[in-house]
Amino acid sequence: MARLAVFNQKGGVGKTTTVLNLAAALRRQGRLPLLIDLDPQGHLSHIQNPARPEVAHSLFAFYQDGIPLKQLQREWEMLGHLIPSHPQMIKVDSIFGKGPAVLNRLRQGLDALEAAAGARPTLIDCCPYVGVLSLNAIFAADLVLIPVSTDFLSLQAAEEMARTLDLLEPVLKRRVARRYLLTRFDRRRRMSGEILLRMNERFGSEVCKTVIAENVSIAESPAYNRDVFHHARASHGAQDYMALCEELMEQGLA
Amino acid sequence: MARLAVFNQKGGVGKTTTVLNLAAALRRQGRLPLLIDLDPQGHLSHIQNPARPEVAHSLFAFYQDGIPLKQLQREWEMLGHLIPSHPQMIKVDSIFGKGPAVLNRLRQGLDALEAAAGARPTLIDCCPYVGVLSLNAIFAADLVLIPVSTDFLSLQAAEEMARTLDLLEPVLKRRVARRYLLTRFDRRRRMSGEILLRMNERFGSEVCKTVIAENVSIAESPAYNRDVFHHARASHGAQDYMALCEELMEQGLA
Ligand SMILES: Nc1ncnc2c1ncn2[C@@H]1O[C@H](COP(=O)(O)OP(=O)(O)OP(=O)(O)O)[C@@H](O)[C@H]1O
Ligand SMILES: Nc1ncnc2c1ncn2[C@@H]1O[C@H](COP(=O)(O)OP(=O)(O)OP(=O)(O)O)[C@@H](O)[C@H]1O
Ligand SMILES: [Mg+2]
Ligand SMILES: [Mg+2]
Repeated sequence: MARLAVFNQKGGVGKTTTVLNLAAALRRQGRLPLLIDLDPQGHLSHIQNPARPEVAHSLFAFYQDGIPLKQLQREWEMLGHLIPSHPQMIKVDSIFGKGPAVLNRLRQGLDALEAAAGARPTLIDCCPYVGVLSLNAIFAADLVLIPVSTDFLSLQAAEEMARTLDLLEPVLKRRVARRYLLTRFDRRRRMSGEILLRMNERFGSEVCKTVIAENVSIAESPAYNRDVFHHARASHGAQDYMALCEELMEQGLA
Repeated sequence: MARLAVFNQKGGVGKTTTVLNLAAALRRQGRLPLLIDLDPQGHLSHIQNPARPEVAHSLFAFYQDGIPLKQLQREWEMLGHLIPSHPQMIKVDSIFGKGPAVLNRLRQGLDALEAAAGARPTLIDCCPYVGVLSLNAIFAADLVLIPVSTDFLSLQAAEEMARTLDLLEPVLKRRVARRYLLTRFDRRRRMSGEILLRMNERFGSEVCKTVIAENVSIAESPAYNRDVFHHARASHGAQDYMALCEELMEQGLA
């Protein structure tokens, strides 16, 4: 089990941050993760390189021209590989129309890549929208990791995520495996504890034991085009993402 | 000038929070704002009433059946009126296809409402996605208010917002008026000052003088289905949103 779709319909909950830093933790554990930027806004790609890639060297080339994923990987120093996004990805929704075939495209591409180059932990960064792209990620994944920022508006979104994933069960003929990850947990706020309690009551063992604390090093690292381990190795942010990595590895999820 | 589209492609930057609390500030200034929830995820509507409205009593009825906006307004106690969203709104993208006519639908609806019921400050909450719905908001608005949370990933998004709005200029035959509003400003963090500096350098007088501080009362108020003024009237959050309201009113923007 090594394909994680990091997805939440809610914006700004730490999807990109989690892909970046969980990948970095995996790298430190000796794995060589593959990061896939499925967000047309390309925030993850931007952290790796602020200059936009050419369309032909982006994930869009896979969707539009069938270029194999193996050719689209670019090295991300001290992290692994990235297949970057491109603004044109917004067209994937309409290129393929609403047929079911498109929903399995990424999965097929990853299967082919795995056959050619071997299995490796794969993290897919999604945009906050349930469309063809995010569904590609969910259909391709062994697990959907749902970052939930520790605030009330995010609680409602967690409920909606559960519903969205359950609606897919008849289509996928399996229950979509999922984990909820509390992020931006601010210990000074009373509501943080209340939200953690409610998440545990509602989702039980699907809530990650690891909680990612609100931590300035996590917020700063993108400014240096880095993950939190390279920016501030001793920070709580780094510790929390390493703990998350170990928890997922213990459960065979990464 | 009283129609504000509160929009940013970036998720979780405080769009919904800003519509809620700016409306509350306007109410306290004696205005009677109209709030429009253009986000199919309906976070704003959920704060007003966690029970989902019937489709026939939501904004979707306007798009699908041409029901006049006047009939869809529901009273939001001590705030004004709300036209709530519905998950079915996700279909607006496909109902109308890609014709230009649909992009002016909301504007026409609001013109008709104004002719029937008079002008009033109107705040439109958008989802973090440039699609038919958000374009409806931009086409209908006198001003696009762009919340920018005070972190680096948001800086990049502000740049993309500027580009998105400029791309619309030939279509709208006017420059889209806009203001950037820094939100979630944490005075304890050094990077906050750096981001404020960069925003001012890049966007000059388009950056609101008012900055909304990171404030726990703002984060808590949705849990009580309230705006920050009713939840914690003396808080910095309330003060900041009132200052924003006064700044916009002084410039004739609300
Ligand atoms: N634990 C944390 N501590 C401090 N800041 C954080 C933390 N997690 C995320 N952030 C910051 O919060 C902001 C939102 O995070 P991020 O962009 O990763 O969310 P997202 O879900 O990918 O957003 P979008 O929906 O726009 O794709 C970023 O500026 C990020 O640096
Ligand atoms: N100034 C602030 N201080 C503290 N918390 C804040 C502040 N502004 C927003 N928040 C919190 O940050 C989270 C994101 O805000 P909000 O949902 O309003 O953003 P959004 O841009 O509407 O998100 P989406 O893109 O999902 O629609 C919410 O939980 C909100 O309560
Ligand atoms: Mg992201
Ligand atoms: Mg919102």
